[in-house]
Amino acid sequence: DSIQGTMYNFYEKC
Amino acid sequence: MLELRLVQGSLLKKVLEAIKELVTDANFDCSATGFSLQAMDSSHVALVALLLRSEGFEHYRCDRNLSMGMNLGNVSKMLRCAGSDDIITIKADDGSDTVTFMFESPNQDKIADFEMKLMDIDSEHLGIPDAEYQAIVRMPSGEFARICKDLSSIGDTVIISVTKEGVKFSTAGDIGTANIVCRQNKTVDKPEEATVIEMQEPVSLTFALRYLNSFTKATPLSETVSISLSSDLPVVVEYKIADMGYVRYYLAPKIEE
Repeated sequence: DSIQGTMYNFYEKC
Repeated sequence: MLELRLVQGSLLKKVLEAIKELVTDANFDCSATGFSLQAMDSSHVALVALLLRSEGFEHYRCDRNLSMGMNLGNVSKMLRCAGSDDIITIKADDGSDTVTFMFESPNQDKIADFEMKLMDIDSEHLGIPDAEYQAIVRMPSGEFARICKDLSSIGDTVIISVTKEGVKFSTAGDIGTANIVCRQNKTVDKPEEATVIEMQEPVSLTFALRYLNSFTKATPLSETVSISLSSDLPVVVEYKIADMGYVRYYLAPKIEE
């Protein structure tokens, strides 16, 4: 099964 | 003081149509580099990054960096009042809580001012480092839009796989399955009709079609689209805006649990 990733899984806040 | 004059005003109209479905409110950032925006959709699954470089404007004055919060639906309402051949000027005074869009007809016989209230938007800015992608596919933007639309009538998600043979878009749903393979095709009359695949290594990722379909609202901005894929990164779907910049969409893939 897969879940939807979000931007926060890949990029950091700056 | 901010004053940006864009002779090809239709570009701005198209940009708004390209992003307003994905993002409700956003900060437009103005600096010496250009007019830019970075915003996520409400679920933080997708991100849009816009850049219109200052050199692309006929006149570009931005005395100090300025961030202007706007409701994109309202901006779109204003810009829809501009004729497709109109010259559009964006004006704002320092410290003002409004922005003015001025529309001039090509022969200067009609000039309109639309003033819009700005809003305070608490938006997060993400750092997106340059990355080497495992595969980059460049194809006609209309073709990509057609594929996303066709597949979304069958399923909700698409698996995009790039191999030496080409790029495959696959979906599955209650009524059946669908696979569309596009092979590299450089031998076309016009370069914008080519499908070009630069592959370092094969890659396969799964995405929600709903978002990709939303990205294709940018199709009128560019004849071609580039799709950059890596197994550990969001896909980047880029539409170049002739001589001015780009609209880039980032979409997080489905992650195996």
